[in-house]
Amino acid sequence: VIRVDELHKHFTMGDTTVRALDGVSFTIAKGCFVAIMGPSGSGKTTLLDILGCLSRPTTGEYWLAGDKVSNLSDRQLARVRNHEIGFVFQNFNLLARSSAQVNVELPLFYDGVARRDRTRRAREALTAVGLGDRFHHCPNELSGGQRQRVAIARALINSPSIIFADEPTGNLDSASGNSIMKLFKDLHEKGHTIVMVTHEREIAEHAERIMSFRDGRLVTDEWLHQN
Amino acid sequence: VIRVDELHKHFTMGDTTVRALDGVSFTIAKGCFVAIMGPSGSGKTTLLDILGCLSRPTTGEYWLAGDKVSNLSDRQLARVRNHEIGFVFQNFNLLARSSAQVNVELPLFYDGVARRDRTRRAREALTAVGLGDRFHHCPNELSGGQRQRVAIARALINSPSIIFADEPTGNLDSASGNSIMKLFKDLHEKGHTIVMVTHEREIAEHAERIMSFRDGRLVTDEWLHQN
Ligand SMILES: Nc1ncnc2c1ncn2[C@@H]1O[C@H](COP(=O)(O)OP(=O)(O)OP(=O)(O)O)[C@@H](O)[C@H]1O
Ligand SMILES: Nc1ncnc2c1ncn2[C@@H]1O[C@H](COP(=O)(O)OP(=O)(O)OP(=O)(O)O)[C@@H](O)[C@H]1O
Ligand SMILES: [Mg+2]
Ligand SMILES: [Mg+2]
Repeated sequence: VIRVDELHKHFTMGDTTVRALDGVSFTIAKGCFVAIMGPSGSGKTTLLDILGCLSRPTTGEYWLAGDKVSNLSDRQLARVRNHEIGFVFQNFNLLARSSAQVNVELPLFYDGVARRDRTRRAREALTAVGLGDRFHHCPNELSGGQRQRVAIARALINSPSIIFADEPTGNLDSASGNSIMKLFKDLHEKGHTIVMVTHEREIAEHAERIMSFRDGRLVTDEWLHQN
Repeated sequence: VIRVDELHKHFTMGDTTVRALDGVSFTIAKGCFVAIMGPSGSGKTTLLDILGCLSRPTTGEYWLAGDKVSNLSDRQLARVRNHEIGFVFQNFNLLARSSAQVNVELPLFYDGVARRDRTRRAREALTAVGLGDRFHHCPNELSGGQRQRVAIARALINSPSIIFADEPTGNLDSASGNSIMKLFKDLHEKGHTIVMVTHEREIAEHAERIMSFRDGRLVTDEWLHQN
């Protein structure tokens, strides 16, 4: 469902060029659960942003569910981002002046879902990540790991077929982290495709496959034997 | 050098009260390296903010280097915060429109340090955390782990005697995380006191002592045998 060919992403600053992605090619089958690892600064977020249709590569092609993404109109891209894809950001990107519940309702609000259904579904999603008693807290009234879980709940609310998660357990203790992994594995068993960046090997081992990056390149691609 | 007695911190929201800290007492000797662990939402950041003189408890007392913190004037508190304490925030708190170098120079700028010295020292601090080629990048031009390392460099620039670090390796791969731990251990050997929140046991084991929290209370206090 995901195929990339010779992706490059450069940032030019004055007379230096940062090669954030330096020729990346791979495919991910529908329904696969993949972990992405690699050192800080190796290009993981840059790659995830391109896969999530949030940014474009400098050169190279990306096919999503058979469509060449560079050929999609802005309107088609917006539809993909809102309905096909759920994105958990490394820095959460929550609305600072809105409660956890309003933050999670946002994708449903844009879809024109009726208020009573929005509220019910947002509260279910928050309860599923252990925040059943935090609906009305705003981000600055939540712990770091609680904000992270609001970001996860918001990404999953539309039950998107593809989930991109950038360090979803970076601020979570092992029990909370395992409960998020259980949530992801349940979605995986239902057929969702999951691409998750993590720096923790124990979290990566919940996936079927680990792709490791260094200096903007894919250096190892390992398939794990799941029990 | 740090002593707390029956610390309580409540947040009242409408008719519910969140007991973020529910009666915490302990002492930390000068020059000790302590790790703080516990589930998401257990009160770790709330505690660290009080120890770092960034917030006040609802009830209870805190003595820092012999002074009762509740008796210090705003001016004395500001001096302590700027010179005695270095604080690495869980969400970094960087200036979004300033480069890595300017962010790290900030404490020196407030101290009236001459520009040439500020620049030299900020660049040394950034190089020590592996960002020698990122001086002029702004936070949105840096990876998550790079922003985290800018926050660490800024906290250490004044060589403060007490360092508080809230999840300093949450966004770092194991190699970068280990290199930050090496930096902390070097400072510890020079006599600095370090109090570090982490959710990763392997990181916590670099410390001499691990205090574990749950629901706003200290539940275990273990001394590790260092090799
Ligand atoms: N301003 C606030 N108003 C209401 N509740 C708050 C406020 N700040 C924090 N809390 C609550 O206090 C509790 C402790 O928060 P704290 O940030 O100390 O947790 P933590 O241990 O650092 O968690 P994490 O590991 O997720 O960072 C949380 O349950 C949080 O929801
Ligand atoms: N807008 C930008 N301008 C210049 N350089 C950038 C920009 N965005 C990212 N970079 C650089 O591109 C490289 C890759 O960044 P990226 O965020 O993809 O890393 P990452 O693998 O996600 O790292 P981390 O594990 O620390 O989150 C980094 O070295 C970073 O400094
Ligand atoms: Mg990243
Ligand atoms: Mg915290």
